[in-house]
Amino acid sequence: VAEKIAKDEL
Amino acid sequence: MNIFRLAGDMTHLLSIIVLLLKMNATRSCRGVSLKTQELYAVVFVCRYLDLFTNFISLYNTVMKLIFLASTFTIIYWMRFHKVIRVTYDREQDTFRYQFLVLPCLVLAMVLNSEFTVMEVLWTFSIYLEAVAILPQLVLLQRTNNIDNLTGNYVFLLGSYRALYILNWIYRFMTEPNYRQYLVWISGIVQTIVYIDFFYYYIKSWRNNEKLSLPA
Repeated sequence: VAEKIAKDEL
Repeated sequence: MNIFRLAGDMTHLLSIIVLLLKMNATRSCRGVSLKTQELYAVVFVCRYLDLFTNFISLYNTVMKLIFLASTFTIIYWMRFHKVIRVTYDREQDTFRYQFLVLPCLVLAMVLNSEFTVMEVLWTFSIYLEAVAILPQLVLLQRTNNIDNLTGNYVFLLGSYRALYILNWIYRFMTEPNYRQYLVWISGIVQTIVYIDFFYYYIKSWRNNEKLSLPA
């Protein structure tokens, strides 16, 4: 699964 | 930060405050699942490892620290507080950790966006959060008289998940290239887990009855 996840959520 | 996201975070925060106040005021943790709280502790520790590597915002950092501290406080009280620990329903809270932890760990090793320690642990925390409420729901089902605060705690947690879905829809429509399929699918699963509870919660509220879940 190629996706760059924005980790700005809690 | 949109209104749904903020409302979701605040609801999450409120749910934990409700639980802390309940335990502190009544000196009792009756109906509260230690297993669920410990699973949340694992979720927060695995997910918030990026506190050390990645600064997002002051809000983000403070919220992470609050979630960690409050969850560990609840666990500490349930395990070691002189008065509170006596009220823990040990015999009823029997859900086995490994049934949730192992499948989530395996899934995180297989289905992730990058096979690194940080990323696998982060993904694991996403999967584990989706099912961490299950011991609590099972315990509620076994509790004959669910007190209001425990019911409200679970209701607020479920509301927080529903608000996050609205947040994702909003972000998907307003931010280009905003996609996170693993998070979305886990989040939807997590929200579905609450539907049954919501049904009985709202029913008891409308009929002005005490909440009880059918076995």
